[in-house]
Amino acid sequence: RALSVETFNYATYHTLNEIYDFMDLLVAERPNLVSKIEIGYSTEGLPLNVLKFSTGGPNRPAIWIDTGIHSREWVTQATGVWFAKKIISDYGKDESLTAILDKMDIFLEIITNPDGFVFTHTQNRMWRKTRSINAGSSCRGVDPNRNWDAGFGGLGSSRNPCSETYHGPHANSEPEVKAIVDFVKQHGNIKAFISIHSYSQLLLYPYGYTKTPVPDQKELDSIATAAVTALSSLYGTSYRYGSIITTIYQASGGTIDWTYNQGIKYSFTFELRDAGRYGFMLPANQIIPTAQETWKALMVIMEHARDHPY
Amino acid sequence: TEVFVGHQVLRISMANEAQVEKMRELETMDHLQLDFWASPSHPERPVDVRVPFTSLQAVKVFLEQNNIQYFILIKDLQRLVDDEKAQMVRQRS
Repeated sequence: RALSVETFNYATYHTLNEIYDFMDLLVAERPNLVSKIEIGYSTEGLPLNVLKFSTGGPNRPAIWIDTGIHSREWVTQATGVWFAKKIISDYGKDESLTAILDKMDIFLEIITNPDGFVFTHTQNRMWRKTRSINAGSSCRGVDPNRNWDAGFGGLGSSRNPCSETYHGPHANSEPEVKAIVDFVKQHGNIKAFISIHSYSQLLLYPYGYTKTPVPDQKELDSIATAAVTALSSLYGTSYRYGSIITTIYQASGGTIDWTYNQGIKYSFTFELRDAGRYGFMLPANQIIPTAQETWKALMVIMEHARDHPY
Repeated sequence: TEVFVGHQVLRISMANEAQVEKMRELETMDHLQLDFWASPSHPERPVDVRVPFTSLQAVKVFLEQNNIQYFILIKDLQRLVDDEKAQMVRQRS
């Protein structure tokens, strides 16, 4: 076990317990800045932990970041860990991040799909979905990125429980999804929502379930342009950006389509490195560069949310 | 524990919409137990598919018969899984 946040190894992949221990360490070391919130339980009873970075004040406008909703995308959970450390390191030192946290809270869910994540470590490295039991089928799991109430069950999702894109029996059937839905609704003041996936180097905004452009397309596109420019400035990683449906494919029941429809204008999703050399098996020596470059893009989005209240 | 010995990940490039359609057809062939890491959408966007050892021949024949270009992105997935596990153990120790 790492003895401190400083000695934690950010350049390797970690198990669920190691990451949950890391979260506790973080809270213990910086209790005035970080707290841990349990927003629910997974299908198999694991806690759904969210880190709250806050400098105080009730129900401030907030930024939500989640990583690892697809369990096999290990670089995303690893970048989530790095982000947590980055936030506590930079607060009070980096002017821009300090200004964000003086005005807004940041919520970070590092392991969004804990059952799936444990399963990738113990049984099947390639597991993507949740681990819920599907009545009448021997296949388990639901694609938690097709389970949201936004065009639920439409094209770009599957009704077959054995498919990797199975949408589930109904919207929010997955406790991992329902917990976020309840949290977002209850909070009521989330202004930016960023969901992080891998791989294929994309920065996407809504919609995925319909070709109808979002009313804020122009603004979201200009933020994406700036974010991708910032990201690429570090290591030259090339990203494409645009709406989900025009940039990759139609996908119904997706996270950020729901958040956008809830009124969270700055809804984005990332697909991190790599461009296809290793896919989900991105070597651990790429965790830190991936996190560093993604952080640059995240800062652009968070700064925009800070400077453009609505 | 699921092992991926002999599983390959193929990177498949489609030249036109007809080939995208063919790939969608391949996606529906459940008996091949393919795992699409990236699904077919546009001709300019390549598709990555994890193919179990037992389906490799059938998939490659399908692609070649339909003149669809591909190359092997990951030759043996299990090797990468083992390397990753070893790296984690090394880091811990």
